[in-house]
Amino acid sequence: SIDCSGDSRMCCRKEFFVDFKEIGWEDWIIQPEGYHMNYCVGLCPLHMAGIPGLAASFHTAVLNLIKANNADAAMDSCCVPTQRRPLSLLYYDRDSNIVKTDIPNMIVDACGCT
Amino acid sequence: APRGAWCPACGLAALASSAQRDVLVALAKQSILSKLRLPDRPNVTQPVSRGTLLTALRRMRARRVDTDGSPGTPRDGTIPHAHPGMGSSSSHSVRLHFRFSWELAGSTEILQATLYLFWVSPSSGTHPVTVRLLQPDPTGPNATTTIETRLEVQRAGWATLDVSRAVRSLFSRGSPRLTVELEVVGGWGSPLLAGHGDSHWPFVVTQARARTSHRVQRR
Repeated sequence: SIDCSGDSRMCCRKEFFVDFKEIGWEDWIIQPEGYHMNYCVGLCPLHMAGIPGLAASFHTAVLNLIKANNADAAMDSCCVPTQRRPLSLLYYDRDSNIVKTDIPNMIVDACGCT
Repeated sequence: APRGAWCPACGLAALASSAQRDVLVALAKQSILSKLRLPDRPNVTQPVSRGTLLTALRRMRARRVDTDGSPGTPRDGTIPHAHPGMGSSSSHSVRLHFRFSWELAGSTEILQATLYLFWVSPSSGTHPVTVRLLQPDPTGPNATTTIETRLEVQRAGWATLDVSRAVRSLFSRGSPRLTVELEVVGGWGSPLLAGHGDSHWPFVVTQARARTSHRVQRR
């Protein structure tokens, strides 16, 4: 997977950190200090379609050439998360209980083309 | 994407960066609240001191190790809010329960009983701890007698406290249970209650001696 840098236009992962103190949530969310709300953005040219991250094998290259030559036959391809992990939170609920919970698939670690 | 086709993240790229940030922060808030099934962020009325939090977390981890025998995989867990009786927010109490099995009641006398507590890295200086030894009182089912004393913790490591009087009193009545309440003034820390295996958990050492009987029994 690629992390977006500068003005890369290809499918990549964009880092975005939400600091709970900045948004005034640090009083009720005890841990962590913030949330890495990374997301996937960028183009998926047809010759990259179907390969999360970059093409890596001969088979893939041939597949890409076929797709590129039959452009109208291929479907659209989107830049989506290919690896995600949970967000572990320690927070106060509405009754001031201290709750620890893991929210699955909240943090995007890698992106790729469908 | 082909011109004119809708691309979920492309719309965002078209915004000015400050507007982008606002959209993303709003999305993050909405995403967290919806996953926690909260209509809005909770208003915290009674924040708890960090010392109490750490104790509560250790208790939760100890409970998790007890239930499934292995250091627990991250799971949901609710730690009841420290009830107001736990002293002011700047101090917190911890209760330890010791259960004695007095097999040798009759012919034995208690010479010495010492409570051992392992303190994790307190900051430098002397830290006062109020120790209350609670034990059921024979006068009534809910009565307890309390012996209160103070412990001064100077550094990380083992601290000891003589609890002979309390243990002798328990022993004389054959009562099995001693509750030790530690009130840490200023919430600066708490004894190790979990983790490190149980080698550093609080314990009581009791030295006893069989009473010599006046008649020599040959057996």
